[in-house]
Amino acid sequence: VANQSRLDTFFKAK
Amino acid sequence: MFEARFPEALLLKKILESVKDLVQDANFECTESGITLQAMDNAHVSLVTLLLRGEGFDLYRVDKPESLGINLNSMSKIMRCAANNDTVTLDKLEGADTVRFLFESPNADRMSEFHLKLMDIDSETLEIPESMYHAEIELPSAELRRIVSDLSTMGDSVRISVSKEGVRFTVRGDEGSGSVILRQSTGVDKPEEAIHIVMNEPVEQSFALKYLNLFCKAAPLSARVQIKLSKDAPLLVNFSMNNIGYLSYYLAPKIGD
Repeated sequence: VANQSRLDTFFKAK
Repeated sequence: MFEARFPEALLLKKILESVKDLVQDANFECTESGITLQAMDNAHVSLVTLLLRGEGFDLYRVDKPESLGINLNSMSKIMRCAANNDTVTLDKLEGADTVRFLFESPNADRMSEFHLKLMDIDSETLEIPESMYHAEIELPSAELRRIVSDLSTMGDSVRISVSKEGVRFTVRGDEGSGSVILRQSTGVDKPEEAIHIVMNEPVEQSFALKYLNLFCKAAPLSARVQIKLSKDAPLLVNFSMNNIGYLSYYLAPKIGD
């Protein structure tokens, strides 16, 4: 089953 | 003082239609160079970025950078009161807690105005790295919308694979499966319908169709769309708006498939 990842994993907060 | 005049309400209406189902509240950052917006959906799965360059407006003036916190649903309700070909002027005086929407008919015989209360939105801005993508595809936006909508009949997620044979969109569901393959166009008789595929490396990723369907609401903004993929990175779906700017979406992949 594929899990949905979150954008925070890839992009850091400025 | 901030003031920006859109030559046609239709553009702003289309932008709102493309964003309001993903994001409820957003800050419109208004600087000398133009208006930008960056916002994530509540689940932090997708992100929308908008750029409207100052030079794309009929009139554009920003004395001091302003951040306009706006409920997009309220703004959308106001924009529905404008005729598609009305000009729209947004303005805000320094220190004011509202933004004014002024609609003027093309022959200047009708004017209406609405004042929208601004909100304090505590939003987190993400740093989006300039990535080298493994594959870039440019296609008609209506084609992408059709693929996403067709595949949604069979399942919740689509696997996008780019290889030498082209780009394949695959869905699997309880009832069965389906796929669409697009190949690089040969010949240039209808450039607006062409499919361009640039593959630096084969790449394969899965994405939630629910979000792709929402992104495709931006299809009326641009005849063409670019999608860019990298292994283990969010998908980029970009709609360019000729001389004025762009509306881009990022979507986190499904992992562990």
